[in-house]
Amino acid sequence: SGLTEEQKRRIEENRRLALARRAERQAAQR
Amino acid sequence: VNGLTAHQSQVLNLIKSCHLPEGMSLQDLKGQLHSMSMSTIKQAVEFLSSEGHIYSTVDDDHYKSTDAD
Repeated sequence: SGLTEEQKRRIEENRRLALARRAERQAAQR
Repeated sequence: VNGLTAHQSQVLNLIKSCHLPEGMSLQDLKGQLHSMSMSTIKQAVEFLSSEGHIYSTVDDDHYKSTDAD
């Protein structure tokens, strides 16, 4: 891909945070 | 079904369908969702992001889905 290592790192970190957010919201709904 | 509005579902499905490493840009979304205003798209993106369905990638204009595929 044309992404830099820094961009890949940022994307991976944002994905991790989003997954944590999603799990939190799902847990709150139960 | 998933607690999303029709607009939010449309935006999420388009982002899910994009497999670029940097994800989909707001301009791409606008280009495909002719009937939706940019402000409606941005509101949907903000909500989906706050719920963890999508996340920003290289900048605040590009988004990917957290669904694995």
